[in-house]
Amino acid sequence: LISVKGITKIYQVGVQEIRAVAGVDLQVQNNEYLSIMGPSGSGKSTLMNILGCLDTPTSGSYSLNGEEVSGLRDDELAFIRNKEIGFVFQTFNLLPRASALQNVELPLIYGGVPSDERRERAGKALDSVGLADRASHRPSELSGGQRQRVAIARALVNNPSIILADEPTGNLDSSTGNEIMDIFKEIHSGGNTIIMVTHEEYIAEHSKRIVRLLDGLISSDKQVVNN
Amino acid sequence: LISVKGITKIYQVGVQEIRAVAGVDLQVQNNEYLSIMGPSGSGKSTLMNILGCLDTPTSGSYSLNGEEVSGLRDDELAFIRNKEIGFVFQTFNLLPRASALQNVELPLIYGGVPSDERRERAGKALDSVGLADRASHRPSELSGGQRQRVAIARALVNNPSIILADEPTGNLDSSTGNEIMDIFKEIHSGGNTIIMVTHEEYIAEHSKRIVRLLDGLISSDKQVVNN
Ligand SMILES: Nc1ncnc2c1ncn2[C@@H]1O[C@H](COP(=O)(O)OP(=O)(O)OP(=O)(O)O)[C@@H](O)[C@H]1O
Ligand SMILES: Nc1ncnc2c1ncn2[C@@H]1O[C@H](COP(=O)(O)OP(=O)(O)OP(=O)(O)O)[C@@H](O)[C@H]1O
Ligand SMILES: [Mg+2]
Ligand SMILES: [Mg+2]
Repeated sequence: LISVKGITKIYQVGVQEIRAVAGVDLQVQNNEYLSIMGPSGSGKSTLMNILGCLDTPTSGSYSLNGEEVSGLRDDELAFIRNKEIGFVFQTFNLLPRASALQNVELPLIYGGVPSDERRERAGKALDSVGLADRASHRPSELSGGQRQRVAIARALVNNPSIILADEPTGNLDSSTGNEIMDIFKEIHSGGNTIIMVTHEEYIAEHSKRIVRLLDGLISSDKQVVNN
Repeated sequence: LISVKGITKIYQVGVQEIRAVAGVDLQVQNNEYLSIMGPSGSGKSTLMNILGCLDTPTSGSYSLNGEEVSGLRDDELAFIRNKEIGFVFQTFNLLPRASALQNVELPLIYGGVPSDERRERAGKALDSVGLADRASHRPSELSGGQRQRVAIARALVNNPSIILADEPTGNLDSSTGNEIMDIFKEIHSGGNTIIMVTHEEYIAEHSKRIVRLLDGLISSDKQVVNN
């Protein structure tokens, strides 16, 4: 269970103050599948970074599985991130000098998984996103959508209980995007929680609940009725 | 007029040979507005890079305004690029240490435009994409969609005769995406040529012709009838 109350994130740039997240209350149950939508600049990635323990709020409280994470040390936050949360970044954040396979292995390296098992699990994750034949290629040798799929494989490889996916299909054609949604549906059926940001309504309708942000605040929060 | 015949681009990665563009013939008249669509990995960005003189084909010929550009030196290619072509990259390619305004000024700096004029024109270009109030911010202080809009402003600032836009709206909500399409329509009405890659059908339908790629080859080339 994720429970945030009164979360704000305020950036100070010179004399300008930007209220990226302006007071958000949000609860996400275990095994929920929700999408976050909203205009460019409305605070989606900022909120995702806070939910994923990659950033801390300016104010407000965040309880993850009953534990207040606002007060944790960096190493404790990193432990939770690596163990509980898989993240697909809007900008992919792949290591440019590592191969696709090595990029996907990363969460397993942090998790202390032995080399043979690591290689096998990373290979399977790449296969699940249709890139088994490109495992030895570096990000610069892959198309935009292929890089995105490597990022997705890396988020999935250690089967985290929570997947946070920021625009996971933005660079994918609709057929490949639907294939990724099938993977997410399977993960969700397995008990995991998925929170994704998307600009595409047809992608959001794969989830079960859509939360809309506007100027750093939640403007609506509705179940998806066709699904 | 752009005329390419028998264009191939073959990458060699270890023992693997990847035919990113496998034999493309394409003609684009002045003042045309066309979209290129196709699955992830089908060769769209590779073709765009060739059309934009950012890369050279493995084989084939490319005639730009009656001049065979295959045989030009790098400085001659760079001259054509800077003078004729504005490019929106799939990965934005913004300078991380420069402000939004400085990023947009870049084509004008290369073009030898004086400082005051440069600043004014860059400011107007940023205003046209709704980011006048963020001119002093660096890319890391901007959202994904805001960075994309800076990239679009930079492509437009010296009013190039050809705009090549690789996924210009992939990180934008549909409302902001439609605003960008309005800008492109205005540019097209002014006589410029636009070639854009997009995965979004509703974006492609703003153009007048859709070319579809599949496995490095053109699979269809049709006028858009509703527009
Ligand atoms: N520098 C490179 N070295 C090796 N292979 C490459 C390189 N650049 C692209 N490729 C490969 O060439 C093929 C076409 O790539 P391209 O980037 O043109 O695809 P795309 O249609 O733009 O895909 P997307 O929709 O995912 O952006 C892909 O299989 C890609 O992996
Ligand atoms: N590091 C930062 N410093 C200053 N301002 C920031 C920073 N990161 C984000 N912002 C600003 O905070 C606001 C929200 O940004 P955020 O990235 O959360 O938006 P978003 O909803 O993800 O947008 P997009 O759809 O464009 O990706 C924006 O105005 C953005 O410019
Ligand atoms: Mg974002
Ligand atoms: Mg591409």
